[in-house]
Amino acid sequence: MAMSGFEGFEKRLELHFFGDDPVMVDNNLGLRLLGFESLEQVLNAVQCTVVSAVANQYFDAYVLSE
Amino acid sequence: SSLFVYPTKIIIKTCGTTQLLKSIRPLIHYACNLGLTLCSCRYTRGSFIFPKAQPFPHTSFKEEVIYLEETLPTNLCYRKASVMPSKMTTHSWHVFTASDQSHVIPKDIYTLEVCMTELDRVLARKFFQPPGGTKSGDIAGKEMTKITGIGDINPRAMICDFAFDPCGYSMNGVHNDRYSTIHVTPEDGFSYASFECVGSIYDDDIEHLVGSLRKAVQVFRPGTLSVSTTCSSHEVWTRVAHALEPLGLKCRSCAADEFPAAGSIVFQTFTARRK
Repeated sequence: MAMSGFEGFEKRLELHFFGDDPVMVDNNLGLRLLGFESLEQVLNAVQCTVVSAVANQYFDAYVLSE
Repeated sequence: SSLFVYPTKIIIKTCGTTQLLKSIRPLIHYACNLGLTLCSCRYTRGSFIFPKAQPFPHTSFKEEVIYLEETLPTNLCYRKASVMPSKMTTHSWHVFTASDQSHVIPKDIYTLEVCMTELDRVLARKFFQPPGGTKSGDIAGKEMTKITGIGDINPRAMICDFAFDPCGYSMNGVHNDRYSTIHVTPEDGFSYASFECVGSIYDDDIEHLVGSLRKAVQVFRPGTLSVSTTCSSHEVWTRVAHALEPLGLKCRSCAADEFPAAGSIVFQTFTARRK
């Protein structure tokens, strides 16, 4: 195909971690303690940004640009 | 695109020409600062519509696998890469998984990744903003969620939605510890929508999965659809076929494989009977 449109098919990455501090994990913290600046650095490498966010007691969900 | 952050799990799903795999190194670094160590990795994608537009390291699956092999720490020693085929050469499922010795796969949890192309043109138009529109992405997104019926897929979920200018849409659904997500690229000629959700085979309402899948597909009425089911139990992928056939979608191919860190992955493709 000569002309390129916007690529809809996504790439999906799932990473699992373990830690020795049960308090951090049991309290639903762990990776959720990552600062927003750190997340922005990660997303900068991917070349997208956060446009909207929501969270509950279990996890954080972000809608990203692109 | 979407990002989900759990205490010990991160899921990132990005489209376009994003360089997703470049997130691995900084994520490992920041997680290490929190005392967390990577124990498993799963990378999946369909076949790009415009593969030549993809930047490094996404120029080919071979290149992606080399990048993953070089980037992941050596403790993730159980590794496998595979391209799961379908009868349509434009729809293959690319899978790379890696895990360490300790990672245990929950037997009950499933992930459904649905990719839809050739969306119904009338329905796809609902994901365009009116010319000269001045609504914010949040407000326009909420309207799209309502008028398309996406909000009815799981009425129990809290929805975070966003409409892009001039077209396109993303949403995340949040319900207890379960997420769902939808992304839409509505332009004719390369229209695409995805739906993804997670659940447990022990959920009281596994029938809810069938209902959600049907509702999501009816929002778009695609000509072609693929479903990747990641689950150790065979119960889920058989229900997928049963859910879609009444919608006029016929299963054209089915491939299955086993992966470390993921368990069993079943890749099914469907086309509308009108084709």
